[in-house]
Parts: sequence; structure tokens; C-alpha cells
Amino acid sequence: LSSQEYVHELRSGISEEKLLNCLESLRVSLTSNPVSWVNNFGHEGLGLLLDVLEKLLDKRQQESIDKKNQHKLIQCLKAFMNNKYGLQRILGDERSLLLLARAIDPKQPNMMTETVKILSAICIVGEENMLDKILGAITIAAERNNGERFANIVEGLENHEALQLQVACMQFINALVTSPEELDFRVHLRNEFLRCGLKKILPDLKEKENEELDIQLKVFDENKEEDLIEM
Amino acid sequence: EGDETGVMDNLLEALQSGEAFRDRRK
Repeated sequence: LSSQEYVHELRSGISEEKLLNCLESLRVSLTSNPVSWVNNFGHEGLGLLLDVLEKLLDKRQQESIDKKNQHKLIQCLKAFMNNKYGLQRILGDERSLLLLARAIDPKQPNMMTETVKILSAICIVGEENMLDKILGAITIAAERNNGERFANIVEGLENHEALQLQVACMQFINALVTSPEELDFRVHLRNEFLRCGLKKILPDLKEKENEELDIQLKVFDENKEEDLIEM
Repeated sequence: EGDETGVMDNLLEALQSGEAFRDRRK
């Protein structure tokens, strides 16, 4: 399909099963076509992808197909962002951040793994105010569920059956905590995570002796120590 | 277009290896 045909498909409100096929095909197209194709799709396509994601997240009773579609949408957004144009579009769009924050769902470990990885990347590549935007989005998303803003991220860390999710969550915590230029703010964010359950789970994570997880745990400890020295 | 693609892949690799955080500290 051409980029415009995907735009047409997304706009037409196709059935859930057809949507899944369409999104998988779109993900492949976004991955394999030149940036000019992504650019052409992005003019209208990004807004439509976000509309579909929002509609799915708003659904009260989510069927299995809805969850598959949500996950596929996140994969499409990731493929869309794998170039400077797509990344800049997402960085400049606060609705994207809010919907990504709402997709931090521990009940869907595979989707959550990709979502927190994307948010980590946005966090380290964005301008100074990006951290505030991401924290704002996470806070709004948590308020919808009447939970603490970091509760879902810590819940992801507690899922011992999903090692990649644990690595991704620890990575996201590092991306957030190392972002502020001010020492006080870094310490504040770190303490908020520790109080939210991170302190309790850290010994279990260290016992896993997984290379990827150990890298993230080391980053966390090193930054904590350096901040203590600076204090 | 070659230098414009793979942005996210590179960021994710730098995050996973811990390199992204070492760069920040500098």
C-alpha cells in the first residue's frame, strides 16, 4: 500500500481484525521504506494512529484483539520514530507523550516493555523541558487510575516472569532520575521511586545476576553515589 | 537518507549498554 492508502484505511474505521493486519503491514512499511515515505505518511498518519490508540485506551472492556492492536500501534510509533523527522514529530506532540504514558500498563508486559523503552529514548534525546513533559504525562495517566505516578513502573519491575520488562523499567528509571540538571530534583525523583517500592525490590533484582539488568542497576547505584558525594 | 534512519535503534542501544548515561554525566 502507498502511504496515502494507509491514511485512508486508518481513517475509514476498519474492523478490529482488519486493523491488526493493517497495522502490521504499516509497521513493516514504516521500517522498510525511505524517510520520504514516512514523511508523507506522517502528515496525516501520525494523528490518525494516535486517534486509534486513544480510542483503544479509552475502551472500558478491552478484548484480546484490542490489546493486540494497542501493542501493534506502539510498534508502529516506534518504527515511525526511527528517523529524525518522525522523532521530532513525536517530541513536539504532547498528546503522543500522554498516550505513551497511558500505555505503561503492567497487565500487558510486552507492550509496556516497548513503551517504556521509547519513553526512555525520548527522555534522553529531548530538550531540557522534555523531562517535565514526560513527568506531566505520567502524572496525568496515573491520576486516571487514582494511583501514584510511578506505581506502574515499579509494578513492572516486580514482574519476575518478564525479565526484559524489568530491564526496560530500570532503564526508564535511570533515564528519568539522571535527567535533571539540579541535584535536588535528581534526589527527589530517586527517593520517590525508592519510597514507591523500588527500595524493597532492588535486592531481588541484584540477585538475578542478569547482564543487562546489572548494567542498569550499576548505573542507578553509581549515580546515587555521585549525587551523595555532591551533596 | 541513510544518516537519518536508525535514530531510535541507536538510542535504545546506548540506553541498554549504559553508554547513554555515562555521556550524560560528562
